[in-house]
Amino acid sequence: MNIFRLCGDMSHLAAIIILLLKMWKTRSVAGISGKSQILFATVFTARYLDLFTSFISIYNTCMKVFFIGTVYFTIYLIYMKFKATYDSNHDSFRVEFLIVPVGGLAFLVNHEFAPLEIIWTFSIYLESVAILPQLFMISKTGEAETITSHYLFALGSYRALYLCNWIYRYYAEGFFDLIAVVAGVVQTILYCDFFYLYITKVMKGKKISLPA
Amino acid sequence: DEFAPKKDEL
Repeated sequence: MNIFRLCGDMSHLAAIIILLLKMWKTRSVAGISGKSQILFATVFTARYLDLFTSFISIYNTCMKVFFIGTVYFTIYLIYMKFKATYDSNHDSFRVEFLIVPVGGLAFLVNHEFAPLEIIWTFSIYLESVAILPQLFMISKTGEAETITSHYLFALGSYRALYLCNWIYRYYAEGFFDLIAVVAGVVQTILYCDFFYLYITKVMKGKKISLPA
Repeated sequence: DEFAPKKDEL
């Protein structure tokens, strides 16, 4: 563990807590993409299959349980509890256009052609594009609530911090995972225009409103 | 399998 990865995990944790707080306090899921949350649930389920078979540390197990538990709770809030406030018309990204290519790529490009490894690779590739339905929804509605912007900033920062973690681990431990790094770079790049909007607007107290 | 880095990250 290093400071970059710890900050990254805390940023990820913060993003999930911000999202839950937004939903619980406002009792509304307006502006939140249910499809992205379903993709995140798929990512966590596929990646943490070894939750009960391989023990890394208490921290690792607790975080995995928390991530899986909260993402399914989020889906419950969106599609059941606060279903009336779910904006399905604007949450119209065709996720099959993500899952099929990502699934194919996981079969072709992986560290080892073994079921668990391919499923892990699928979760890494899927995570890098899982936010697209959410960003697409914001571009369609033309704006994002400030609390949703904080959620996205924390979520985007988590993988950017993981990139720093991988640089550190390469020099400190000789650890290098090309698949995770490339997917992490793609994932972080997808947030860049949002980061720009966040820093130039939200930090000055304005709302994010994209040209619709 | 020696090429697959250990999976100790979230």
